[in-house]
Amino acid sequence: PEEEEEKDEL
Amino acid sequence: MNIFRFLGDMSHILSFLLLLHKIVGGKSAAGISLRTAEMYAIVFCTRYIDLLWNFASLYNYLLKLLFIGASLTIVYFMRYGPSQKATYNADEDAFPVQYLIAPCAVLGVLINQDHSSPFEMVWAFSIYLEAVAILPQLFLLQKQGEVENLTSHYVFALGAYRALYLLNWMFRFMTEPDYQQRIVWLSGLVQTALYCDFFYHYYQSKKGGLNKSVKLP
Repeated sequence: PEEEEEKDEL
Repeated sequence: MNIFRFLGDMSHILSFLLLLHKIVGGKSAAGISLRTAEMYAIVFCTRYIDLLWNFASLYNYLLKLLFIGASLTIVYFMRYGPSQKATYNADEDAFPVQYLIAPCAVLGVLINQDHSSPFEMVWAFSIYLEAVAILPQLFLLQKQGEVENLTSHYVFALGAYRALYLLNWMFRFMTEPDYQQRIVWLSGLVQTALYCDFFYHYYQSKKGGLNKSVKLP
């Protein structure tokens, strides 16, 4: 699995 | 935050204002797909469930609340508003959404950013569903052939928002070292591609003046 990106977009 | 993303969010807000103006202000649901409206409500209620624990920024927080509130308001008026129900064409709004929701749910479980997190599965589902949520609306417009002016601006603004997000992702990819969001990029590409035909006809009709209705073959 891809490393988790922060969810900073809508 | 960059200008592309900001303009994208403003275009998204504009699409909501146009749709609310038509459905609540104009008391008419003519040419609007309830199925698309309901899928968007699902998209936002699933994707923004992190409102309960994620405070990335006040800007995000407020817009998430706005998008959930606006999408639920639209579904409410289309389902229970007397004059909206009278002008809503259920027979034509017939796109089989189960063939969109089920595959997105399967994809959300299989392809996401962290297979151990239920939220990541739900979040990926909402990204995939948003990519195809406009299909019932485009299907309805295609069936009706003629697109009422306000509706055409609503669909255009909704398509433009994700197109601007594509520019935002390109900009971030070029300026931020290890930025990558393959799930969102691919879904956003598919989502914007679905609008190409509409964009073409919208441009053809509007270059003669903003108030001309859009004709779809």
